[in-house]
Amino acid sequence: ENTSLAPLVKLAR
Amino acid sequence: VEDKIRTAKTECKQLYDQINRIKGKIQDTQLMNLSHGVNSLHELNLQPVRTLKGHNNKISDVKWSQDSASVLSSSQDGFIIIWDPFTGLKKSAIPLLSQWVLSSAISPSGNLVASAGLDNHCSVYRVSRDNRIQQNVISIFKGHTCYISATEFLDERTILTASGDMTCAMWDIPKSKRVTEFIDHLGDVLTMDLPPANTGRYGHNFITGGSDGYAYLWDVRQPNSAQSFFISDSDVSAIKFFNNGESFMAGSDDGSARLFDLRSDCQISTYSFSDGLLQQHQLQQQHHPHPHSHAYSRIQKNRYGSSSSSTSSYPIVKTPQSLNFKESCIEDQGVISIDFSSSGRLMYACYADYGCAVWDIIKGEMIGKVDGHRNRINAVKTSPDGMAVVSSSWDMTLKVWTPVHQ
Repeated sequence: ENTSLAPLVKLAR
Repeated sequence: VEDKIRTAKTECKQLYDQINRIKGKIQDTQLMNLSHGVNSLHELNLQPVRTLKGHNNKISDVKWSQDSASVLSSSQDGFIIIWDPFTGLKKSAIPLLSQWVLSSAISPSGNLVASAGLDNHCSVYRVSRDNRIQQNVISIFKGHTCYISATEFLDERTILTASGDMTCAMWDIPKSKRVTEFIDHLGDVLTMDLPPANTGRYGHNFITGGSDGYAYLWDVRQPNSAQSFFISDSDVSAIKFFNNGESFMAGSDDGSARLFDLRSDCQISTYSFSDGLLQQHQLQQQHHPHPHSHAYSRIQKNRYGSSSSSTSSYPIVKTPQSLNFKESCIEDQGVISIDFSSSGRLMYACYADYGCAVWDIIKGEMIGKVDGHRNRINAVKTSPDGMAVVSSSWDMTLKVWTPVHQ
């Protein structure tokens, strides 16, 4: 529910 | 070899520092120094018109068509929807090949749309005029080795992409192949923008921002950048050409938006989130010294969204001196999207955990907020004709706003 791609991409870096 | 590289890097850094020192010496003023005589704007001038509902997951990107007659939105529900912003009706819905979409674009004619994201591909679709829900794939551009953060149509046969693989690319749609790779960034390319269509740079220039803290101006006719700008030590997550195409605003994760001028090759002003909020707070304290009316209570409301915990009628209020806006109020003040009003006087800057602040660019004052969504606002964008503004949000909706003219 709370996942969103753009911030996840940042986190994954 | 590594030693040589290190030496070269140090030397390069020294040369850059030298250039910056010289640039600093010849820069005679900043925008704010010239605006003392200009009156402040006190009010935000947007009125909500309608809410566009139809997506059933977070919206990742929103774009206006060049004729201002359509709004394109892409969502993690795996659809692009083309809206009529005036009636609020859906013109078409396009099921995407991948739902991991970070960016979408619409061609100048409105006949083509594109989506790109975590699948590392950029997919181009033809918009069907008869069938309103159709997936009509024209091309799938494969070649990036990491996610695509941004995509834009240069014209009807050319599309640009920016990627986490540190490159940008230009693709020929009819030939279905990559034409040019743009290499200079030393980190993920996070954001891209084209100059407005009525400016001299349109059609051959574009700008990008990256996790290396740099912004680059590119000319599509050459693979290396035309101009480079050091923005900040943090990610440059949002970038936007100014309306005349000769300046641009770069927004970074440190919470600042910085205005650069391409002609003078330097920074001409800075808009820091924490400074803007503090200044707004102090101004409001002067006018209404009551705790409920000032900025801090509004931040609390925003941080906890629409949850019932925010409805306490006595928010904890600290004095401005004890208030450390940077640490205690907004966890992430990174700039995630930037746009200007049609006159260029206002900037709509969206921050990760705050929402969309409206800035008076000339005075450097934060004058209001675009509010009304129930979750994070990704972007607030002015239509090319300046008659409307659209906001998109993780609450799955878009909102259309109209500037009020007095």
